[in-house]
Amino acid sequence: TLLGVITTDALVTSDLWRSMVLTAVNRSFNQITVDGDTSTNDTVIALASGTSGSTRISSLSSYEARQLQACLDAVMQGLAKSIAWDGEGATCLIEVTVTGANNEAEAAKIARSVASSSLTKAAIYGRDPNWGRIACAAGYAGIPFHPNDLRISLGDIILMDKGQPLPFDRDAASAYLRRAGETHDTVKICIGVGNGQGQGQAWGCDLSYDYVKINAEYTT
Amino acid sequence: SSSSSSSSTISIEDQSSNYIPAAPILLPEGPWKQVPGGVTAAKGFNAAGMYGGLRAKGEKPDLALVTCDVDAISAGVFTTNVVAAAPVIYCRHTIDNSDTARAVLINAGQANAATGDAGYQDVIECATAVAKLLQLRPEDILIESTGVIGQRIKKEALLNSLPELVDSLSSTIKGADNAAVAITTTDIVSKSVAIETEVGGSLIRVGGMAKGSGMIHPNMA
Repeated sequence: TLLGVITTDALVTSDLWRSMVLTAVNRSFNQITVDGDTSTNDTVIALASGTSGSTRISSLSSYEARQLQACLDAVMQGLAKSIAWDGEGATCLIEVTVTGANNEAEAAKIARSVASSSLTKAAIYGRDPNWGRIACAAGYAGIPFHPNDLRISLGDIILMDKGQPLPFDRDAASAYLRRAGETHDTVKICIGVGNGQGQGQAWGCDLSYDYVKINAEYTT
Repeated sequence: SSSSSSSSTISIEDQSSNYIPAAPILLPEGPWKQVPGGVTAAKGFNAAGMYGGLRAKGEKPDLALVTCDVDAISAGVFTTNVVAAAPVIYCRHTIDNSDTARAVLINAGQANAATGDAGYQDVIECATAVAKLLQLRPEDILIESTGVIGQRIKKEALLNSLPELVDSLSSTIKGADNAAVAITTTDIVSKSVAIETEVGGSLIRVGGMAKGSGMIHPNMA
């Protein structure tokens, strides 16, 4: 279960605050995954006291609203990533960035499909640069794109471009995954699906034996 | 002196064994600076976290409270799982009917989900008890629960802990850190962050805390 409490002293109208919070949640908490199970209790509550003395923010198109939205996105993304980083049994955080989609929502959907893939998560735990599983998870996200536009990289190593698998240094790619796992760092997967303007991110973690162990014992 | 020092050591050790380290927070770059304090960094907010006897094992804090000195503009985003927990149903209803709130009570240990009408009644009783202690209306109080699904909250233990919880409220960093630990379940680290930036000619702060480690695939709206 995800629980969050967000606070600010900015002065903002109710409708605007509720709209901004939902936007920020869709760019953060709704883009993380550990095990694919949506809890009965997931809740984020956000409170604005208005006691900072700032001007009242009442229009979504105002400069102040864009600044507050950026702050809200940042705080929620920081917290959301720490949840994926701390996924049960995880040894590393997985960050999936998708570019070239038609819009932000489609890019986000592809990114989360890859971050949710048990086969991709298990491969990363096995330090296996398995680009085929990444391509597969992007392909079943339900967002159409031309397979010949597909580009996949792992850290700085390009594994696939224009839909064609590339020769790459397998040991170096595996070492990249191992190093991230040994230091509980971040594995970055970048995926291109075309020339659109849509970009989105999702965060997850690798799938280890410990996940099963923890949850076989944590019973209802 | 050795026994007293050993007992104080034990208590300190005890204290430290009930606390978990803080997660590294990977903040995106931007025109802000990170400041300490999580939910209490922004003006007007107080927090507390304590062990209320709700957890099945160990004595890690399991009860948290966040309050605001003024009527705060409220927003809530909730699971779309149709088997929604009692606190989710209660908060959706409360936030639908009011633009503002003054406090959030959070318990770990039991999720109060799949607990039927009795579970919903438990939420009402907890909100009413917190409102009374804070001299507020029950609809000013929001509730979050996390833990084992299918179990009702240990209501007596929770209600008996409320006076001490309210007394320990503070606007300090420690208050925020204690609350961030108290909301965790299988988490290995606590999650808390705050940033400060200038908006509309004034310095404002945005902060927060979160928990989560398993059963994580949020689809909230």
